[in-house]
Amino acid sequence: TTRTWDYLGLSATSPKNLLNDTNMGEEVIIGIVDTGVWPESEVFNDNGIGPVPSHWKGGCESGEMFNSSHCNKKLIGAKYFISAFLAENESFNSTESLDFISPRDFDGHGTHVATIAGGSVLSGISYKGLAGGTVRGGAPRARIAMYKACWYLDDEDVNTCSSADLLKAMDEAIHDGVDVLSLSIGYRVPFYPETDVRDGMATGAFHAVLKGITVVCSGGNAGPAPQTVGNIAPWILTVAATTLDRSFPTPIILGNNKVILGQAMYAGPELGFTSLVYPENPGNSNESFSGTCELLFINSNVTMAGKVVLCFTTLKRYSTVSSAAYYVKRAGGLGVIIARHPGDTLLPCLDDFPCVAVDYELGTNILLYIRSNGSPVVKIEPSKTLVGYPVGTKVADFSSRGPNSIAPAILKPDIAAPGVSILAATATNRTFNDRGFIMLSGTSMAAPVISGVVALVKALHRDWSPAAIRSAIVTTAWRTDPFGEQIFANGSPRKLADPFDYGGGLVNPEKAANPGLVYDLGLEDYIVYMCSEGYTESSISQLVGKGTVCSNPRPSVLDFNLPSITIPNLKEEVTLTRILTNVGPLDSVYKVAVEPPFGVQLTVAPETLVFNSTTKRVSFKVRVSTTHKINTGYYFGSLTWSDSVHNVTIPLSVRTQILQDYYDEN
Amino acid sequence: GAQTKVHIVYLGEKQHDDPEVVTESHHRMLWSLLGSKEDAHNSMVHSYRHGFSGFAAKLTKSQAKKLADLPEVVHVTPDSFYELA
Repeated sequence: TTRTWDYLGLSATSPKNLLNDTNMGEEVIIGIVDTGVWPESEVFNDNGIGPVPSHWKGGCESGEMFNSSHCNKKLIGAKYFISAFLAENESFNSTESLDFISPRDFDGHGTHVATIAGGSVLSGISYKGLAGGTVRGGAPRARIAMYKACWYLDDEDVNTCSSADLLKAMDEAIHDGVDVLSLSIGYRVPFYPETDVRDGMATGAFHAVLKGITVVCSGGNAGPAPQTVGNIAPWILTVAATTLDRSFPTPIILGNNKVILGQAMYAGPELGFTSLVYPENPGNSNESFSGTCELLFINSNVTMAGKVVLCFTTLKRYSTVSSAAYYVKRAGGLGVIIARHPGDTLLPCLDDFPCVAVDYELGTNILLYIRSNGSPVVKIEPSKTLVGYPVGTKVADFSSRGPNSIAPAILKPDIAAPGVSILAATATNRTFNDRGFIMLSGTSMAAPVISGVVALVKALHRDWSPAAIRSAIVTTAWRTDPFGEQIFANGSPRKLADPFDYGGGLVNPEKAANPGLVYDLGLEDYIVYMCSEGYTESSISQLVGKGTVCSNPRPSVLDFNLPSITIPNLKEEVTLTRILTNVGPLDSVYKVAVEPPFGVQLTVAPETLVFNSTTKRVSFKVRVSTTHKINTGYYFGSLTWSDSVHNVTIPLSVRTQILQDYYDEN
Repeated sequence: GAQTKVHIVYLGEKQHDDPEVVTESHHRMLWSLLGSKEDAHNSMVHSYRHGFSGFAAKLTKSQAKKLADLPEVVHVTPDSFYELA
């Protein structure tokens, strides 16, 4: 977070901005369901923070290494939910387990996301000199309530969260009076329908949203493949992850004086000129050699001892880097250069072992140097922090992508926020922490950025519904980076980002506070949505607590009043409706501007919307037809209402399907 | 003797504002299924009573099926697990 908020235009030093207009979110309570909290972290100091908001009905629960006195006016809630986890994991030994049977965070993940959403301001923080600056949350005076429902399983070295415990945590959070719920938790494909309680988060979120609580969830880390985005219920605000305009270039200096800038978090001393090797058979040996990173262990120690090793991998997960470093170090090697596809999962290597990532092009350059030189050598310098130009913003490779696999007409993710190499607080027992701070990547880190922004918007507009807040965030998002440069989406290959990568775009907090118009939704709209999706009237009735009769024929999901239009199967002309609510000046006139998707004709009626003291809500219709003669992929465009002060933009995504429900691989 | 697993019994919007009354209704539902107050107490894992109504309980497959057949029950599903993102 030492860069996140300045990058998004929420600088604490600006005399007049959303941060200061809202007293940094002091009256807002952010509930977080995660792995718990490390209460001693300075990010939870309550210096200068006023009394606990009067609507708070929660508290702090004591347990192992945690008592209620760990709470203060910043950390106002801490509870834990373990009953279902214990019932399902009979081998779990709560006495011997590393995790704490209390709200205390063993993993550090919960502490990290809490910092991002609402941590207090702490200057002079870095990771071993990298990414230095001021750590703080999006709403630095907001109150934090931690609901621990995710537990560390020693045997499997993973954290897991039981649906039954999660639901209890959400139920308690609703009772306690949180204003925002932030969940950096997900499920793997295939997903469950929104009304299926197996997706406990969707069920809990539905009831939270009906009570005015905005629920923000991570979209998942299963990218860049399409149809991988999770937490896709239309009442949830689903978040994708981008990079910041920050990187950690690490000079690799070859013996021929060519300087290559790789990426690493190497904070050790400079490694002077050292022999460089790519393990491959010289042609006269019976030994086994491999230059594949995950197979470096088959090389003899002699091959790698005292050298820097170059290897190539097609795998993106971080464990490939850490295991390559381990194999080289075990053999007596001094460093490793990993050539790979960008995976946006940079981490330091254990014991400050030099491990530097490059792409295939630069890796091949190094390989050509090795092969053309009898005694290749290399020098590796410590990583530096590069902020601003020329570092561009990318949707992270790992960030899960749309379209939505349950309801393709509902655009997911909704929005994107920085979630790569974010420096925030953690548990002090966590590997790779530096004085209680760590850099982590994931949509886990992007979701609380949005939670922080929601807290600020909510502080300004207490009466806005979760749907109105979501609309404000989506319709005002940047479709470029904050400096006007286009956002790319990492993947194979890297491409320009589209709504399936980032929803409405990159969150623009300042604009979200004053959107002009919003696409609002309430209980009746969600009922119509569930009718349109074919859910039974009896299950809808029980979900919403009152008798429901769906219209006959059932309504069209295309009319669901989202801040986006997604048509997954356009064949004949369709007409859909949206309703806009004025939240800006009473007397306003908006005109429409459309960027149609390629080969798609759009007509909007009326083309002008007039709002005044008696007309706060106005509907418009969009007629859509295709000129394509074949089944196409998705094409993208946008629809903007503008009064010359506000630009209310929604993404358009249209796929022509002449032959419906058809799949081919030609 | 059948193996029990945690199931979530989801009842939708709560029918009463008093959380104690909501939880009591959950215990009663389990009691009538399992036949004794003590078994119901031992089976109960969580009572959801503030934002919505439902409970988590240790149930066999056949017990879960019996509950699912009750008209006031929306869903009964085995517990499942999420991971950090």
